[in-house]
Amino acid sequence: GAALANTFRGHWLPKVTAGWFFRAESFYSVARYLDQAALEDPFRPPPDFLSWSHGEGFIRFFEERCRRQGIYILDEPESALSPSRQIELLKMLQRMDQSGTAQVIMATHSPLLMACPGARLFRVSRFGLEPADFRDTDHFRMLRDFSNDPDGFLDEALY
Amino acid sequence: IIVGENGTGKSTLLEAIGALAGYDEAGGG
Repeated sequence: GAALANTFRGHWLPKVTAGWFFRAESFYSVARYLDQAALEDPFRPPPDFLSWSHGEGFIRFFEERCRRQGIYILDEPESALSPSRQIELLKMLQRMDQSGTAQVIMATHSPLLMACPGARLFRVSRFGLEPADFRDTDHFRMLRDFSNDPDGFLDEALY
Repeated sequence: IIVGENGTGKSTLLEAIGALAGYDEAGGG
C-alpha cells in the first residue's frame, strides 16, 4: 500500500463517498440468494422466463448498489456467474461507463468480461503491468482454441 | 481491467487500491 501511494495519485472531485469492494464471495452470495428466492416463489414462472428473470434480478441488485458516484472494485466476479449473467454484468458496466459518474476496477479470468467495450486492459505478470488487448491474452486464446476444436484441444492439453 | 495468471498478485493489487480509496475489505464507503 505504501509503495502504491508513491505511484498512484487519487484524483476525484467531489470526494468519493460511495463505492464497493466486491469479492467473488459477494457475487456468489447474491447469486445464491436470488436462486433461493426464485425457488421459494409460489408463482414461479416457467424455466425460460426464470433464467431471464434471474439475470434481471441480479443486475437490478447490483445496479441499485452501483448507481451512485463511486469507485467499484470487482475481484473475479465471473466465479459466480453463468455466461449469460456475465453478459448482463457487461451491460451494467456499460451503463455505469455511460453514466460518467462511476469507475470500475476489475480483475477477471473471463474472456467475456475482458472484452468490455471501452475498458483499458492491463496484464499483470512478475515483470509488472502492461497494457494488453483481450485477444492477446492466454485466457482468450485458450478458449478460442478449445471452441475451434474441443477434441483436438483436449487431446493436446491432457497428453 | 486486470488479467493475469493465478498468483500474480491481482487481488493484492485490488486490495491496495481499495485501501487507497478508503474501503474496508469487502465493504463499502
